[in-house]
Amino acid sequence: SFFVVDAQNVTVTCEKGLYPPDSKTKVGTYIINLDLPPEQRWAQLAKDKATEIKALIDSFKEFILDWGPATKAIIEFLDSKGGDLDATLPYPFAGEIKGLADNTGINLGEMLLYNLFYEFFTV
Amino acid sequence: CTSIVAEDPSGALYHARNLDFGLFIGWDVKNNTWAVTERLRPLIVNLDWQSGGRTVFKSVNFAGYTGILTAVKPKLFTMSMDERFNIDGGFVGIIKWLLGDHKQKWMGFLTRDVMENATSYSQARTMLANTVMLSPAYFILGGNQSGEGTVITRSREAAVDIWKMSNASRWYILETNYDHWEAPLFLDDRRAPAHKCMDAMGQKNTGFAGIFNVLSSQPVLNKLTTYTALMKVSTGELETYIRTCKDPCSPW
Repeated sequence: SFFVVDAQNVTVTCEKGLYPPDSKTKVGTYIINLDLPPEQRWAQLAKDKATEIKALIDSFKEFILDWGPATKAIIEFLDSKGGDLDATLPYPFAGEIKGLADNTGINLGEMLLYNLFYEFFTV
Repeated sequence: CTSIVAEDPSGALYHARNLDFGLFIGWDVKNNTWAVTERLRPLIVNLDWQSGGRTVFKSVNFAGYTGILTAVKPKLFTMSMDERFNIDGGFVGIIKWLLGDHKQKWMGFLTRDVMENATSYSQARTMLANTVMLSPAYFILGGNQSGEGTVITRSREAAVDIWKMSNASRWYILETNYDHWEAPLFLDDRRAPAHKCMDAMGQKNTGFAGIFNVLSSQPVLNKLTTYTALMKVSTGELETYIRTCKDPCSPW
């Protein structure tokens, strides 16, 4: 495919015949049981994906620390006060994030930061 | 991101999206990839949120993220969220929240509340439009009745604009990461190519296959794309595919 885009004229190659894609790219499903206490809902998923979550958070922190002192201060604050801040979240999020931290072995402040990632990137 | 709500000739509504994330976060010059995007892909899961043994809604999540970015509530509505960049963005909201102002809702918490608790398309739209949030966003909402598709452009405080499919003069409504009434950044125009491919596909070919092809056309598909999700509200179907864009490919 190639494309040329400008304000007046758009040329795009529209793909055809790509569905269904390779079944290896199809995403599997986990059940989240809303009848369980929040701390237990994500237990299996958290255990299965702990390594990948940790790798993402490490990468995320590495790059946003480069943005300057403001982001560094926010991350340090979240890291050190994670538990206190988590307790202020509404039901069921405080319990779910704590359960995720407990089941992955990731610091609660870092798990809180992960759940704030969208807000970080809207500037 | 690119989100599309489209209606087939029988009135059935489809909602699909590409989730693009990780711009300017670590370009790997050796592999031509974005670092965070690469680390997000192994975390993609479909979730079936159940109560009493029954599905309440289904979503596509990054494992460990408790909010909702893409979801279907069977027979009622579908929702996706596209990032809205703004100077008065989430940073201001985060600092206010850290300083104790907890009246604002985290974006992911709001969408989760909507998926769990809203019982109609109109109720979902009201919640997404009127709740004070930590950050701006675009919410793309599809219903289960003909013509039910809306793009809600949000500031942190309220809806800046509510754009309905019926006002878009098309059988579909489409949003990327720019206010629909303004031209996108010329370096990042996924909107015009997506429109071109939707129009080329035509309403009669609307369905998972046709929309997947549109979302596979560059630059709608690009190096930041982590997944493509396809939803049909009437049946509650949700299919998600992990995406990679092989070179030559647009970096965003």
